[in-house]
Formats: sequence, structure tokens, C-alpha cells
Amino acid sequence: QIFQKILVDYFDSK
Amino acid sequence: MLELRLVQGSLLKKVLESIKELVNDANFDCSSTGFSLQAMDSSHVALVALLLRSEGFEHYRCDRNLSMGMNLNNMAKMLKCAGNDDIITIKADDGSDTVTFMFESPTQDKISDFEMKLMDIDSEHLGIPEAEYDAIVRMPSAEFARICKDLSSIGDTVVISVTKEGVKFSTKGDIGAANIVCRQNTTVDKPDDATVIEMKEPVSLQFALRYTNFFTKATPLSSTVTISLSNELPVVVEYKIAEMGYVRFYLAPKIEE
Repeated sequence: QIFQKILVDYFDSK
Repeated sequence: MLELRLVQGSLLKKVLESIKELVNDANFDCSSTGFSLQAMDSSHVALVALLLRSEGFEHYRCDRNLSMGMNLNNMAKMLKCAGNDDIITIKADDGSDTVTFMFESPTQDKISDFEMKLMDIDSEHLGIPEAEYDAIVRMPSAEFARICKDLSSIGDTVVISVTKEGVKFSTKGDIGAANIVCRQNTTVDKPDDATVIEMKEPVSLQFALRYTNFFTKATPLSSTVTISLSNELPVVVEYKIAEMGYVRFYLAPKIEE
């Protein structure tokens, strides 16, 4: 299974 | 009061063409540093960061920091009405709910102004730290665009792998598979035609081609593209805007579980 990560998995919300 | 005069107005036209399909609405932030934007696509998978530094404008007046919410499709429609050689001035008054784009032909015999309504946009800003990347590939932007287009006719995703052999772009689909390897090539007539690979660690990451194809809309902005990869981070695809700044696209990888 391939999952698409999203950006908040890597970067914090300001 | 905001007044930004850009002699090479075509740059702004190209910027809008490069981001309008990825992002619908965005806040343009204006400060003493420059004219900038950070916005995510609706799925929060990809992010665009734009910077046009104040020094790149012929005239740059921004009395106080200002954030202007714009629909990028509408903005692109208005900028399409500017000639490629036109000078573009962006104007806004404090507290106004509109922005004006003024277009001047190079010979000053035609002057147009287009007023666009601003909108309130509740946008989420991400803090993106400066990172050391495991591998950085610089290659001709047209070559990268060609690869993304070609691979998307075979599969939906691309695996980008960097080793000391070069950078490999691979895909698989119902009809078969494809691999394209670009080796480092610095012995070219023009520096912009070179493929340069700086690698600290081998990297292999998988991405949705739908998004990389959106990024390549920025190809007219720069003859080269820089792809920065780390195994634990979103890829950064950067198009430099001559003397002025950049458009950077961030894309979260796909992972197998």
C-alpha cells in the first residue's frame, strides 16, 4: 500500500 | 500605501501561470523584504513559496506590511491582459479591498489599469526550516519537464533516486515501466545545459506525477531547476527568477507501508 503524506507531517503550522 | 513597479512585467505573468493551477486562492504578503506568497494546494500535499525581492523592482513602496488575498485565476486573467514587454505596477491603498494592476507599454503610448477585488483568505502558514539536503540535482528545466510529462503517460508516480551514478526517474503503470537516468554532465557549451549532482547520501523517494507536472508550469521562469532531496523530507523543486527571487515547490513524498 502506498500512502500520500501531507506537509504538516513534516512542517509545523506557524 | 503600496506601489510596486516591475519593469520586466512578463516575470509576474509567468509566475501566475506557474502557480494558478496548483493553488486557487492565496495571500500575497508585502513587506520591506519583498513581495511573497506561501500557499498549499487544497490537499495539503504541495506548497508553493514565492519571493520577489524588493531590490528587483524599479520602484518599491510598502509603507507597512500588507497581506492581500487574491484569487489566482482572476489575477492571472488580469495579468494576461498585459503585454509581454509591458511594465506592471501593483498598487493598493491602506485598508482598501481592491488592488490595481497598471500596465504601461514600453513606448508609454498605452496605459491600462485593472482593478481586482481582494478577498479574505484564512490560510495556514507553515514554518519551513532551512535544511541540509542529502542530494541536490541541478538540471535544465526543460529536461525535467520533459521527463515528468513522458513518465506521466506510463504511470501516476515517479521514484526519484540519486546515487553516485546519477539521478534516476522511474515509473510503473498498467502498460509497463520506464526508467530515465540522467548522469552528471558538466562538459557542456552552456552552463545552463549542465546536470550537476551534489550527493551526501543516496536518496530514493516517490512522488505523485500529477504534482511534479504542476511544478513544471514554472519552466518559462528559469532555464534550470534545482531538485533538493532528503529521505526524511518533502522534495523542494526550485526555479530561480533572474536577480529577483524564486518560486519553490514543496511536495510530500508517498510512502509504502
